[in-house]
Amino acid sequence: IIGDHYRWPHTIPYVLEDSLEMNAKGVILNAFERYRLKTCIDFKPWSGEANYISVFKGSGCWSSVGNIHAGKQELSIGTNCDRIATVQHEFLHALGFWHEQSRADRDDYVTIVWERILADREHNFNIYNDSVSDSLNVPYDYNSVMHYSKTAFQNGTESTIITRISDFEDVIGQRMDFSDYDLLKLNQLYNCTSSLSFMDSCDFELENICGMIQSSRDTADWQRVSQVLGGPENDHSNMGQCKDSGFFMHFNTSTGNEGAKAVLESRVLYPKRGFQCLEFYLYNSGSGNDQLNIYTREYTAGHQDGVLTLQREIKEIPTGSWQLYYVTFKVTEKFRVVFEGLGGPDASSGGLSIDDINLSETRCPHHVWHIQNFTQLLGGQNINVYSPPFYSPEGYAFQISMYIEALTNVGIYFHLISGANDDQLQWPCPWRQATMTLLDQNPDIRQRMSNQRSITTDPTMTNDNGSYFWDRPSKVGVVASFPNGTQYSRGRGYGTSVFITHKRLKSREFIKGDDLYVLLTVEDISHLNSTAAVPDPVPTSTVQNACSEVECQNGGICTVQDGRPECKCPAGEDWWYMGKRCETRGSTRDTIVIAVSSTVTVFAVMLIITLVSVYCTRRRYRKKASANAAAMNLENQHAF
Amino acid sequence: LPAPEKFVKDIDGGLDQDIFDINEDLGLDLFEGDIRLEAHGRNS
Repeated sequence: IIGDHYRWPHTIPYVLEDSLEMNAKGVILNAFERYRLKTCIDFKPWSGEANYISVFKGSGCWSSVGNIHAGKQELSIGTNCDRIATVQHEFLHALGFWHEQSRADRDDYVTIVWERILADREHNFNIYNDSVSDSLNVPYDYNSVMHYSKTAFQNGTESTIITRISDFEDVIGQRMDFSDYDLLKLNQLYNCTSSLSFMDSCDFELENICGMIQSSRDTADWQRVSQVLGGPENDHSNMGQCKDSGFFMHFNTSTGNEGAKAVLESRVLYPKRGFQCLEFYLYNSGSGNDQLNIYTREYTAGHQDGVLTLQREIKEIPTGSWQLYYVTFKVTEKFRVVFEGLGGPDASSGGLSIDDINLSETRCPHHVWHIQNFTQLLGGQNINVYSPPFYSPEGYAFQISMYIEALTNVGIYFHLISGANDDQLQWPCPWRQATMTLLDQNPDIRQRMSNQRSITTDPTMTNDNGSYFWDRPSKVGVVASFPNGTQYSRGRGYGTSVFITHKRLKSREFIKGDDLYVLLTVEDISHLNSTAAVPDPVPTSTVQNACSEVECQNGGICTVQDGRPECKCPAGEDWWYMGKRCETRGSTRDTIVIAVSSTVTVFAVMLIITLVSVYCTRRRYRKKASANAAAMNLENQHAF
Repeated sequence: LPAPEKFVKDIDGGLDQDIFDINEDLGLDLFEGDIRLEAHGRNS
């Protein structure tokens, strides 16, 4: 939308109202992380700023467009709106974006089939000329998270939007993540030059290898190559698809000298948040004893060479395929990432190779479900695939199932299963949010459009038979067996049958080298139970008692001052509430009225006083003059 | 109990509903399906 006054500051104050569902709160915070990774937009809990976004559970999913300076600007994430891309979509509205197909040049790219639109809904397909909305010189974006799908407002089963390029027919309406053009427009609109959580991405295509340096404290070097005789035949970034490109770094351990070591260090990086996630692909074509150690070299005061800290030892690396790894750091000073390859004692016919490194100040997934030879699962019968067992940080054992329908959809479900810690855990499992992400394996984390769904264990949820859904699996689950024959109990799955369509699953880089990755995180979100931010001072329990019989109006907050309840009244840029219970509204416009009226009053009063004094003075003067005249006559009479 | 492989609860009920489908089912007739225009028309 055109108009600077519609822009928000780069850090947007927000309140997650208590009306929101628990899962929605977690999803919204995850959406904020996508903004922080790919744009310069940040979010912070409201602490009394003039304008903020109040996210609440209203009816449906909706937002206003742009900053409308309402003080409390509402944004609704209602039932079934708790999908991360829906939240991203609604916040893009709030940041000033319309829908993509309402662009002035829309008809160059899609055709609207008006007769297939629901009655009285045709207005939703209006276009707006470039005096109202600005396309920022970015091409039409079929991939935009702001584009209607082909079935939007259909009155039957046929498409209401037909793309002139038929390949994009099923692309429009994607609700996975920001597209590249979404980010281009948003970052241009808000003059972004950096992001809060992105740190580095390197696919080794450039000869400068992203500023990485070879260490001198080793016996060999990492080589920038595009293939290795012993493997890999090609890089991971392009899978060998691009002629004369596709490089990765390789440490040759086949030279035969035991204990060979090659150290590769990143350029100096400057953290902002104090926690980081390193992600990279690793290929082992050497011996089973080759090892990769990940260090950080943190430059703190008094340590000119930096302090080397071992973060992860990667041993027994599977051979013959690219494997995805995550390493979590907690670094607060400027640092380098150090990759140390160690050759093992056994004979090697190749070595270690790394590619597609990404470093960001985000949380690493807790687990990675790697499915190899995935394509054979598609196009067959309906099939149910189960992940290996995993444990949440608190010790809840869980499993993911993927239900691949033969034709159209792929479903995904989260199951609690019986585990070693069940006797020490709380049942039903309270408020654990499981986030399942189908990874788009684009080498650059900023260009990924991964598909993500989150579900949250509500301990009060029951099955039809009255048992608790998230109760102990051994109580409410069914007996299942692991591939090695070990039996366990598996609870009911909770998820969606429409996680992704076959068509989208085969698009982008979800399947790469016939590998598919599902990233899993299970977090305790019980702390989100009551998150409505209040301005300082924070009410305490005594406040509750003293304030319990006081009701502040118009959003005022009751606090206790000197033992007495007082209402702190909300204020905006040019308005405020006042009075004992914030019952009176004031605004700068009133002040102006008061000032003008008092000025006029003073002027009028002065005018009256002046007139009266003039009148009195003239009357006295006239009286004196006439008296003088009379006296003179008398005098003259006598003189004659 | 249903067959183990379908021992699940489908929160979408098999329907991949978009934002506008959800709002339409709720009878909301918002501007372009999910935009709330302010009363004094600031937004347009």
